[in-house]
Amino acid sequence: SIQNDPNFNFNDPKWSSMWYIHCNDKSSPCHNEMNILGAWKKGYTGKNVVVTILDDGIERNHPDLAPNYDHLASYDVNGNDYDPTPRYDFRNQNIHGTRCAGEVAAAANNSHCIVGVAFNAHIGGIRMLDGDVTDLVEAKSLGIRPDYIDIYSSSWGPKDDGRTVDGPGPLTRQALEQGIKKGRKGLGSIFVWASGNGGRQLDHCSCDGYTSSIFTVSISSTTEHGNRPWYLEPCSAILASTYSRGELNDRTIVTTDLHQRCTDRHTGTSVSAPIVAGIIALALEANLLLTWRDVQHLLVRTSRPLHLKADDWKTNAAGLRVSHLYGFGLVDAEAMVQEASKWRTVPPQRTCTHKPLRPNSYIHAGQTLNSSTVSSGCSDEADREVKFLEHVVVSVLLTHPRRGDLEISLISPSGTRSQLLAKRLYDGSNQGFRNWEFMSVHFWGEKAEGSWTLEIKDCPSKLRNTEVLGNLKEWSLTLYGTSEDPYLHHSSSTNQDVPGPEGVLDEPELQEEEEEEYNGPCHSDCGDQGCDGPKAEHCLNCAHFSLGRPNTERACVSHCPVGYFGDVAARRCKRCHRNCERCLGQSEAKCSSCRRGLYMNPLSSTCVDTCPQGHYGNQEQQRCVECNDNCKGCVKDSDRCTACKQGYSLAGMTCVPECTKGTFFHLEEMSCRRCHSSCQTCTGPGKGECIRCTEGFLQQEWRCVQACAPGYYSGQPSAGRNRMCHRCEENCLSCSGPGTACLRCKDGFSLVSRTCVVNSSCNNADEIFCEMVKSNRLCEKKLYRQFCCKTCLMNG
Amino acid sequence: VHGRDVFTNHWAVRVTGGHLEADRVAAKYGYRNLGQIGSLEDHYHFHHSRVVRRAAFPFRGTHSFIHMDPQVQWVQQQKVKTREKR
Repeated sequence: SIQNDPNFNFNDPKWSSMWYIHCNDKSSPCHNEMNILGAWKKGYTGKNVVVTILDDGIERNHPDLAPNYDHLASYDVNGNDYDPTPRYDFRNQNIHGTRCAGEVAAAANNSHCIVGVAFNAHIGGIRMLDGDVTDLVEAKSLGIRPDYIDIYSSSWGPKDDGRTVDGPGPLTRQALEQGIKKGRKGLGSIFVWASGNGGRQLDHCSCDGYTSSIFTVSISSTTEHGNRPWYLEPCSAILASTYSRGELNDRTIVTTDLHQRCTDRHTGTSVSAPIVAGIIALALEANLLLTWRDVQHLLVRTSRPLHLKADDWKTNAAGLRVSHLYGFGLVDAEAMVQEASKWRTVPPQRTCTHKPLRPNSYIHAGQTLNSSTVSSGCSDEADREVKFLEHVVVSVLLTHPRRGDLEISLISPSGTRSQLLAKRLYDGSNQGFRNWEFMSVHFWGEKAEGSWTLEIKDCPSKLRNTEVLGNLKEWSLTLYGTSEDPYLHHSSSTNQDVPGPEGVLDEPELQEEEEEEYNGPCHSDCGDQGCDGPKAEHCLNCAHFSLGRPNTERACVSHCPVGYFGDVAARRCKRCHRNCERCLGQSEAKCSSCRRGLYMNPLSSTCVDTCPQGHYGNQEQQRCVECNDNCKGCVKDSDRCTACKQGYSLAGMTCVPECTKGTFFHLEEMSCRRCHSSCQTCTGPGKGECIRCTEGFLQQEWRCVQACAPGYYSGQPSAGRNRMCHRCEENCLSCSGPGTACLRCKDGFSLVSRTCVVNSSCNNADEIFCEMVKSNRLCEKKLYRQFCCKTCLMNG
Repeated sequence: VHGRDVFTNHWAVRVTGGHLEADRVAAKYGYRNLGQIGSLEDHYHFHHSRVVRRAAFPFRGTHSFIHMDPQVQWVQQQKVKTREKR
C-alpha cells in the first residue's frame, strides 16, 4: 500500500516532527532533499535487508523496534551472550545504540514514536561499547554473522579531542578486510561510520583510522539550513552527508530512546551514520547484488552539494563536486534506489602501490616541503593497472616536534588538491606520524597516471623551538580504482559485435583469372583446386571450411571461430543464432554456450537474459543454475535466496523454516523449537523471550504473565495486540494506571496526591498542630503547607 | 589514566589446527578459550581468570609461555582502547 498511497500519513506520534523526511509542517521551510519519501514511493522500505548497530546495546523490546528486531543480527560482546539489551543504570548512559537503531528501522504505522528510514528492514544490535573496548572486541563485533548481516553501522570512534591519532588495531583491520572480501557471500559487508564530533576541538577526521579506512563509508552532518554544525570536523575521507541537528534553534531529530520512550536529544554525526545505513538498506532492496564498492560509487554519483555551505567546494577533474566537510554532498535516497535498480557492478578493484619514497627532508618552521612522484598507474602490470581512481591512500612516516602544526595536502596529476590534514591547535605531541595512512576520495573518477605531489606545511601555532626541525622520512602512495571506465556499462549495453548471418559465404566462386600466374605454395587450408596466392584468402576452394562474405575477403579456415558453426556438407562456417557464443546449428536451440550477458537455460536449452524461476544466472559458467532446495528464487549463488518455497521464510538471504505458532527458529540447530507455554510467538525457548503472548496472558516487557507484577498495571486491550502490563511511575508498587495514579509506594516513600515522594522531603512539624491547621482550612497557605506537608497533601 | 596503556586479562591468539587444538593450547597454559574472533579464521579469544583484570603493564607468569608454543603463530594481550560515542 506504501507504493500506491501518494500521501504518507503514518499514525506514529512523532511522524509530523520528521522534517528531514517530509514537509507537512507548512510553517517551516521544507528540507526533504534526502528524498527518502521518494524512495519509499518506489516501493523500497528495506525489506529483507539486515542492519545491525555496533554500540552500547539495543532495547529490543522497545515497541518501535520489536517488530523489526532480528535476534540473528544481534549479539552481546561485552556480556558474551545473545541478548544485546543495554545495561540500565541511573546515569542512563547506554541510550546510544537504541537511538541509532530507531533511525534505521523503527516500525511504521504502529502508533509508537517515529518511522525508520528503512522501516521494513531487519534491525539488530551488537553490544560492544559497554565494557573494556579492545581490538579483539571491535574485531569480534565487526565479524558477527557476515553472511547474514548486510550493513554494520557505527557511531563511535577514538576521542575527538583534537590530539588523538588512533585507528583500528591489527585484528580489527583484518576483520574489516575479511568483511569486505567474504561478507554477504562475497559481495562485501557494508561498514557505515560517523565521521566525528570534534569540530570544536579543531579535530580532523583524518586522525581517525576508522573514518580513513577505504572499507568504511564515512558520513558527516549538515544542519537544517545547510550550515556546518559546530561539532563537525573536516577530512578528505568523508563520502557524503545527511541532515542532523546543528544550530540551537534548528529543528531536532526524533528517535527511539531507552525505557520504551522517544527522544529529540539525539544529535551529532551519530544521527547521520544510521540514516545512511537505512538509505543503503533501501538501495540493497532495490538491488541485492550491490557490492561494497558499488554502494560507494552510488553515493558518489547520487549525493548532491545543493545548498550545503562550505568554502572548499571544488570540482575535481572527473567533474565531481566535493568538499572536506560534506564529501560529495547530501545523500539522495530516491536517486540511490533508482540507480541501484539498474546498476551494473563496477569492474574489479585494482590496487596500484608504489615503492615508498625516502626524501628524508627537513620540514622547516613556516615553510612548505614538497615531495613528488610520477605514477604510471601500474600500466605495466595488467592486474594492477589503475586508470580510473576511487580511493587514494598516502602512508606517511615523519618526525616533528609539534604534530598539530602540520598541514598536509596531496595534489593529483589533474591538479586537484585534497587536504589530508589541517592544523590542529591542541595536538602538541612530538610523536610525529608513524606510517599513518591518510585517505582521500577527492580524486574519484580522475586518471591515475602522472605526477603526484605531497605538500607539507609547518605552521607554528605556539612558541616552540624552531631549531628543532621535522623530518619527512618516508611516504608512499597507493591508488585504488579500476582499469576500465566503471560506468561504461551504464551507457546502452554494447553487445559483442559479431558479424550478422549475411556474412555467410556462398559457394566458392571461381576467382577472376589473376593477371600473373601464381606458382608458389598454397596455404595449408586450401583445397585441391589450388590458389592464386600464398594466403588463406587466395585459395580457390577450401580443405575444411570457408568463412567470410561472398564479395569481400573470403578465407579458408581449419575450424570456425566463435559465433559460427561448421557446416560440413557445405564446408562453410555458418553463423550461430545471435544469442549463442558457440553452437551446433543455426537455430536458437542449438547453442552450446551463450553470448556474454546471457545464460544457458537448462529447461529450454536456449540462451536467456533472465533465468527461469528457481534458478540464478551464473556469470562464470554463463548458465542458469538451480537454487538450493529451500529457495524459490536466488541471485548470484544457489543459496543467496530472494524468495522461499512454501513453509520457509526469508531471513536476510537465507530461507529458514517458517516455524508454526508456538515455535521459533533455532539458528544453530536450523530447526523450529518450542516456545515457552506462555508465548504464542517468541525468539527463544525462555519465558523471557516472548514476542506475542498466549491467549489470556498479559505482555510485561519481554514476558507473558497471568497478572501484572507489583509496579505494573494492566493497560487497555487493543485490537490485534496482547494486553500489556505497563510500568507504574517510579517508586510506586501498585497503581491504577499511567502517571499519578499510585495506590501504594515503596518503603521510604509516602503517597502524596497519588504520587510517591521520598519521606525526607515531606513530613510534619507537629501532628496536633497540623491537624488544627487542616481543620481550620489553613492548608491553602503556603507557609502552613510547608510546615505540615504530609497532613496537608496526604490523600483524604 | 589518560594516555597510559591498560592491559586486560584477555588475549587474541592465532592457533592453526582448529578449535580443538585451540582448546588444548588454552588449557595447557591455564586460559579459557572463548571461541573464534568473529570471522577471523584461526584467531581465538582466550581469557585468563587468574591474571589481574586491568594492569598498567603486561603481566608475566606461566601463562606467558604460550608465546613459545609451536602451534601458536601470534599472541596479542588486549589493551583497553578509549572509544567515544558520537
